[in-house]
Amino acid sequence: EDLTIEDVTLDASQGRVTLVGVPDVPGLAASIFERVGEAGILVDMIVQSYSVEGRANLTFTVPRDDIERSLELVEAVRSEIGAGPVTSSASVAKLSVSGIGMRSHTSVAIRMFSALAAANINVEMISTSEVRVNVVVDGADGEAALAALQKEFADVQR
Amino acid sequence: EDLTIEDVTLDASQGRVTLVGVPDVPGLAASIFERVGEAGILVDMIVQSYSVEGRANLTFTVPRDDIERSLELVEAVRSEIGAGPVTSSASVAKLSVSGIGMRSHTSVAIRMFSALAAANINVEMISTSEVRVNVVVDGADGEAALAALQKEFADVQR
Ligand SMILES: C[C@@H](O)[C@H](N)C(=O)O
Ligand SMILES: C[C@@H](O)[C@H](N)C(=O)O
Repeated sequence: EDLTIEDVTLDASQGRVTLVGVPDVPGLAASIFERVGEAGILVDMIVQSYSVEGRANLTFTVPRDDIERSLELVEAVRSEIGAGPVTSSASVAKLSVSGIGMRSHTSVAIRMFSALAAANINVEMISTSEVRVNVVVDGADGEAALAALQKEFADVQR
Repeated sequence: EDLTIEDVTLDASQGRVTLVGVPDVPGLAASIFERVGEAGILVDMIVQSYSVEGRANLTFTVPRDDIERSLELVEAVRSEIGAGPVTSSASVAKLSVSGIGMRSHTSVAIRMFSALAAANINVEMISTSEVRVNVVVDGADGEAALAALQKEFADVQR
């Protein structure tokens, strides 16, 4: 397999907010993130998996200093849109593996999951795109996760 | 705001599979996707939002022709790992907006959500990375969603 990885990186600067049980109807993602954007908060990852029984969980990550403000904003929107509880973590670690032409290499994501599993590190969020796979783990696991992935991809890193 | 978009694209070739209620313990993402990868199925998007009450929903997209096989594989894993039901859609449409330096532009994601809301199109999945925002809508809404986004970003497309 002709696989080349550009980079394995760790971003340990963020926290996450999850809005559980957002009604799966048009317009709600816009109203949640318009509110957060208007406050000047720089959202990094936004992840929504497919809804279950008409409700979806929306998770996003922000700089750690913006967690409190994000929680206040999301709590205010929550009752307006009839969503469920809000959960958060003050500290998450985002591990990214990026490389050109990754689209044909599902194996990059699989190797990430396997390397983290072997290190007994829990995968908390996953977000893949054609050129990059992002995985979020607990903030306390960031360094160990980075080491596990650097070792896993040492043979194919440019 | 200094925003430049490279591309607004539609990929209407895929379907999605969602495994609901995966226990949030290390190693399960690896065992699910090792199975799918070994079968030679080319997974495109993998999205996992943060878990709720110790369980996470995992959604992934595959070429439409591979939906049946993916469902069989995931059903086989499901009982082994004690996960919940499996849902799927035969046809989803992935809309991608990509551009260099997007990380500081939460506004790209917000503009996507707002443009789709204005067109009354439901956002089914979201996956953002630094250089690309992917949104999945129902397969039947793909063309209308593409038109709405091309119009929204016409002023900043390279
Ligand atoms: C949950 C949320 O994404 C909703 N489906 C929307 O379109 O806004
Ligand atoms: C749900 C799944 O991602 C699990 N947390 C794992 O690490 O494999």
